[in-house]
Amino acid sequence: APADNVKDEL
Amino acid sequence: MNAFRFLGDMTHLFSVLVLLLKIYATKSCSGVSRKTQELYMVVFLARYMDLFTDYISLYNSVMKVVFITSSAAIVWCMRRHPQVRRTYDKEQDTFRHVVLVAAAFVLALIFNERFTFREICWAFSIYLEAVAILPQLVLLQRGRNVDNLTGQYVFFLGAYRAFYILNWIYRYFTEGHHSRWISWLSGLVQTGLYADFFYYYFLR
Repeated sequence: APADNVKDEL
Repeated sequence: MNAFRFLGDMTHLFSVLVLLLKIYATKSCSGVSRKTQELYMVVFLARYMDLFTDYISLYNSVMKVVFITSSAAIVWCMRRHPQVRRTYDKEQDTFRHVVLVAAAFVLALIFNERFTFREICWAFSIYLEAVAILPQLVLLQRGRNVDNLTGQYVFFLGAYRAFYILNWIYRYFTEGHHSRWISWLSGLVQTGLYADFFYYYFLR
């Protein structure tokens, strides 16, 4: 699922 | 967004502001490794390419712009600012940081989440960030004159990564077990590198 490797961290 | 990550981002931001303040207020960058600053600029440019393609949140976009512009401003000051550039001790800052860039790039070609341009750049930036502090640590240990602003700069950088490790532990237990092994391993290496600095810093 794309959600799990969204780079949401800086 | 959990408290650990927010605290991590804030200490990271604070470390950059401390350095900018030191350079701007004292018009001097003595004791600061320009090579480390150049590596950080590459880290941010390689990692925040998705700034214009993926919108995650206003916070995320604003912080990316702040990190890219502040690291570029520090490098510009150390290379171009007429007063500051004179105080850069070139012969002290001798770490061959090209080796770090090459090693991080090779690692990113081998260990990445997907063999795509974006993912390889992202992994490259993660690996490079883990070792980017090395020229600065070498300069500090060589110089012995750890002037307190530069020492504080490195201290906050270490604290930022330590908060991120807490953030990953928190996310692991609350958001399910996504594999973030690239971040975890390089984050551990990065924080480990600071450990000996903290040892010297507190025993000084």
